[in-house]
Amino acid sequence: KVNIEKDINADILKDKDDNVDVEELERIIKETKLETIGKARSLDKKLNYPNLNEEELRMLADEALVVERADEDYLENEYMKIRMDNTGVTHMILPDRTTNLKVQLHYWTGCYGNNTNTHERSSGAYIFRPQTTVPYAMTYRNSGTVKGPIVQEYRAETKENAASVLRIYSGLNYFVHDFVVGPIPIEDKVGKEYVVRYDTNVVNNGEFYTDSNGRQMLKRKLNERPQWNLTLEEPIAGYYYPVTNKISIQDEQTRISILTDRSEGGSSLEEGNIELMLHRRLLHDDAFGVGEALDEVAEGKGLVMRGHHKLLNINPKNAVEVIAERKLVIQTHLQPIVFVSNSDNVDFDTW
Amino acid sequence: SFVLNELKSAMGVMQHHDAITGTEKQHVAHDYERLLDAAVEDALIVARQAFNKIAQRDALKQPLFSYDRCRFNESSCPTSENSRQFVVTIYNPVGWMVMEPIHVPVLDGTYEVYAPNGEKITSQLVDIPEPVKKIPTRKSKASHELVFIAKLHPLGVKSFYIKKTSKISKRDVVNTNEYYGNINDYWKNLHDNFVEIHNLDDTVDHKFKREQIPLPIMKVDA
Repeated sequence: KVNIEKDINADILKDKDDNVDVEELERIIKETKLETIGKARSLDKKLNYPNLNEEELRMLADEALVVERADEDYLENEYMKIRMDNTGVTHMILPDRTTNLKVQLHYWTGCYGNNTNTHERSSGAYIFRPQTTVPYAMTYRNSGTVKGPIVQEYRAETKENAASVLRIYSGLNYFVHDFVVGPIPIEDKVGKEYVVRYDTNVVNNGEFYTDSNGRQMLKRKLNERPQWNLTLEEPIAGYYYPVTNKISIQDEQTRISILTDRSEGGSSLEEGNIELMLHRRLLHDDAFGVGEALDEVAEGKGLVMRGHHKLLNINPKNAVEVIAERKLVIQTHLQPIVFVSNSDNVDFDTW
Repeated sequence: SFVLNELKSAMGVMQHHDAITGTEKQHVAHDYERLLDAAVEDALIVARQAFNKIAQRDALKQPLFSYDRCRFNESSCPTSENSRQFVVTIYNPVGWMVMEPIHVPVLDGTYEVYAPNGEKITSQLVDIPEPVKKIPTRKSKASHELVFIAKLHPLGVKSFYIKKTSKISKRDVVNTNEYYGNINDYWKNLHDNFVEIHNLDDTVDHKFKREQIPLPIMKVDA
């Protein structure tokens, strides 16, 4: 039912700009309702209740819908509340404002060709050249929620070997996305490039900021270059920029920044969205010198990468928050160094 | 300094544009790994000596602290996994106070974390997500991570003393998926702890194993 509901939403979105086929929509909604009634009927059998009549089944189905829609949960600390439901994270709620938020993993499939000209170029170690203009979304499955005095987590996995843990800590004003990606499956003989997208309702007018090798933040604008008129051969890769520590989008009230734990490629291809590339596995050489496909393996399996992003939501007009964000960027780059030493020979008092 | 020079030299090689972007050939990538690994391993001599120097331990005697490399990216740390008590020392490289969440890979159990002033601080045991446990190269017994917040002074070093007080974790935090997934482990832990508390011979298959240990009460998050 959830899948059908998603399909309906997708259809509504798809038809938003065209003429909405109302009849078709009504048909799908009716089917959804029938599906739910079917579930209620099987539940009725399973529970060994006396057979319900059609009206009672309909009521049970309505109730089930209400319960499913209300299936929401929160991660919460002193600074923020993260609202989640069965589709994942939906909102970031701060004391003075609320931002829509969706964290979604996608993958791009790599082009392949004989590298004789620009249009026959393969996606490889040097070149990011996706086959499509829209990435494939991966479907999440909730794999547990943890709540405690220090950390609260929401966990999700996908069947394409990627998993996320969304985490907030007590006393810290940022939201952490810890991800494990790989081994990227290539049984279908298609190279893939995994990205994460943070979708928000920030109105950034196609503008986003990336840091320049840890120096100043540079403004990037979709389909524009400051010095010349631009026609891009590669509409996706042409907008990818290096992100050493930080990428951000902002409007009047909100600045969403993602702080990375390593250098990554990043962009903002759609309004209110930030995209960062996490992992790549490609099956063709791009003929720029390396002479190999970017298909690294360890112990016979593709590499797995684990990393984290910190997501900050600040008011760009608040100087205190802006300075705190700058400090957090530096302390994410220069993380504390942790040593763990055995002290079996040292009791607590001696220590 | 000649030990640290090795690491500096390796880091110099890593400035090559192929090393930075990953456009080197595969066998070159392996060579970079070899270079870095050897350099990091040698540089740790300095850390090992420093721990014992601070503890005023003569270098000729058996060192007070032993130190193995941890792989926090795989939630693996041989020291914290195998010790009943260990010290976590953290260096803050920036010039202001930092509050940093620390995740230490450990086995299931109950742990106490002490700040440098000797006060017990709040900590939380969280199970390691399944996808991390399934990383093909991961070789670790750790099933959980001990999480606490370290308040670090500018450019300061702090040590936290951690000891394991029981093999059974306090189940005030319950992840339902983990709970059902590891119910056999939970039984085994209950048994082991019972044997340990009553100082019994673990090799004997005691009857109480099935008779005296009550079933854990399932706490299900609706």
